[in-house]
Amino acid sequence: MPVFHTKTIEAILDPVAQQVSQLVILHEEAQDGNAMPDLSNPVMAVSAAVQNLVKVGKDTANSTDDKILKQEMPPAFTGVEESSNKLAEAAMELKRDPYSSPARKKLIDGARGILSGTSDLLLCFDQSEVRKIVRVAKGVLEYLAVSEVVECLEDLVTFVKNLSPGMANMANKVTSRSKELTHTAHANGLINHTENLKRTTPVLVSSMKIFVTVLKKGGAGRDEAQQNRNYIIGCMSHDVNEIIRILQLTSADDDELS
Amino acid sequence: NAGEMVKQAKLLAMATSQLVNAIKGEAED
Repeated sequence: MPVFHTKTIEAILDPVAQQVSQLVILHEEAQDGNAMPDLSNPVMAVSAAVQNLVKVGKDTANSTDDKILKQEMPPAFTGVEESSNKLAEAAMELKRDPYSSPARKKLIDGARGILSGTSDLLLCFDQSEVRKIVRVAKGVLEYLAVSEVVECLEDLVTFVKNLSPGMANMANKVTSRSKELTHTAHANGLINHTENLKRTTPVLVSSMKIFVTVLKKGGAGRDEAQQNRNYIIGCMSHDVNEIIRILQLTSADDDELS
Repeated sequence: NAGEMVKQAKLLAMATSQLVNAIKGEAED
């Protein structure tokens, strides 16, 4: 049985995946030896649904700015279209010979191909959504680096005004994403690192305030204040980098999250 | 487009499910 990466994809494809698995078992146990009924209508319905999905997919690929999505979608279209053609060929062959064994195998291959092709297509699109969250996270990472140049209270106020909405936006998106994942370890990783960031953001601001105050009072204790601030920036950057890494993992990367 | 992709994928999954049922119906007779 395939493992689906997100709950949306799982909800769509898991019931069909289970049915196809049962079909494969029946075929392997040679329990499907009776004459096959005319499958023209259900096969035509699949073909029409494939055409509609591919059309929406092509519209998406044409309208997106995501170059990776543009590249990755066409092979997924080919996958579902070839599988649909395979089903049509099998149905025609079975109409001529309702006992044809190669045609039955072709039917099963076609059904499996529709399943994996649809999964690939949805995964391409899902990864594009992930890249949008990654862009937000990289923005936060860049902004964290700015904290090292803040040396007066006025700049600190501006920094906090900009960091807070960026951090909240990322936390919301990452939390929503964690709820979508079927892989518990990946979901927990995202939640833990987001919680770390929520906890350390006020600590960062506090450390920056101490650094700014030290500078204002003549600079005694500057090194310690700077080291403390940099340590917190390092911890927060690590959390954001981990979020970026985990966001890009798929269910196949089970061992990546140690 | 995300909603439309998901909708069309659901419709394809339903059509595939009906096809598999038609094949299985024969096999289970």
